[in-house]
Parts: sequence; C-alpha cells; structure tokens
Amino acid sequence: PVPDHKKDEL
Amino acid sequence: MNIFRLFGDLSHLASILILIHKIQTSRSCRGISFKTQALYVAVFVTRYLDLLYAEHVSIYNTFMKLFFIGSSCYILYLMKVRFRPTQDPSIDTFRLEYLLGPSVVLALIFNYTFSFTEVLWAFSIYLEALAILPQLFMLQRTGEAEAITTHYLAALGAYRALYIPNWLYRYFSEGTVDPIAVVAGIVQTGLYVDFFYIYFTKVLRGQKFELPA
Repeated sequence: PVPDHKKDEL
Repeated sequence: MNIFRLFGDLSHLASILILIHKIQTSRSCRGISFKTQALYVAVFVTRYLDLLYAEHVSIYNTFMKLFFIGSSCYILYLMKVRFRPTQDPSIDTFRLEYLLGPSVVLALIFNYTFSFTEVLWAFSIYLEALAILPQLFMLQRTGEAEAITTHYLAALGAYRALYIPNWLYRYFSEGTVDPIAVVAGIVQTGLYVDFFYIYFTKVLRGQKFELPA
C-alpha cells in the first residue's frame, strides 16, 4: 500500500 | 510540515540559487557535472509530473515542484547553450548506465504499488540518491573545487541530511514511515560524508577545497 503521507514530501 | 523539512527544502532551494549565481557571475560552468544536472532534471520531471494528475497538496508544494523542474531545466540551458564553451565533457566521465540501470531495476522490484506512476516515483527516488555521483567523481578527478561550488554541494547535502530528522520527527509525531524514501535518503546522505569532512575541516576554515593526493 502507498503511504498516504508521502505525496506531500518533495 | 516541521522545521527539519522546511529548512531542508529551503537549503535545497538555496543550493540551486547558489549554483545559478556561480554560473552567471563567473560566466562559466567549470567544475560542474553536466551529467549530475541532467539527472536532476530526470528526477524532478519523473517525480513531479504528479502535478498533472495527483490531488492538490498545497500552494507551497506546487510552487516548489514547479521551481525545481524549471530551475533544473534552466541550469541545463546555461550549461549546454549559454556557457557551452566552458563546459568540459572530457572530465565528466561517469557512466550514466551505472546509475540509470540500477534505478530502473530497483524501482521495478521495490515500489509501493506496481503501477506506472508508482514505479516512476520509486525510480525518481533511487535516481536522486545516485545522481550526485558524477559530480563527486568529477571532484575526485580534478582534486580541487572553487569555494562556491563547495557551498553548492554543502547546501545540497544539508538538504538531504535534514530530511533524516524530519522522518524521525514524523515517525514519532504521526507514526508514519516511508521505507523507500528513508532507505534511499540515508544512502544519499551517506554519499556526502567524505565531502562534508573536507568541507568542515578546510573550506569553512578559509582553506581551499583540495583532496589529499
């Protein structure tokens, strides 16, 4: 599963 | 957002501005690896094209992504067009296949979901971890660097180093871990250890950046 917090990191 | 990530991102931003400043004021891209810069374009484009399809995160996030894509392309323009005669491919000899190949393979094996966008994201993470190698290799070959080039590398390394306390902070405050980013990030930061040693013991004491013979 994709960690949902990862998309906010650059 | 925590202060480690904020200062990490600002350090990343600063490193790019330092590099552009160096190229424009000296009117030369001597000492800068074109291969490393080209790899950063690949990293940013493959990771940040999610602007086109992923849901909106924040204005900060969008601005930074656009800045990193735009500025890295601008640096390639400066190196290949504007100051082309000052760029010397004969000392920029690291083989790109050694970095692209493993990044593709790792991305196909270690990803969060076997989908086009997630494999692309993982590829960009692995490639970013390795992208500095042509630059460090070039530094090793020439054995010395202009002070401003070392400030660029120090800011870039600081950005990576600051992401580590950011992940620790997020682990304790949110209970989240992003194993792909963390492992690649630790490897990436590790590549700077030798550089930082010389930067702190020489450059910050006013001496020239020179590698021991």
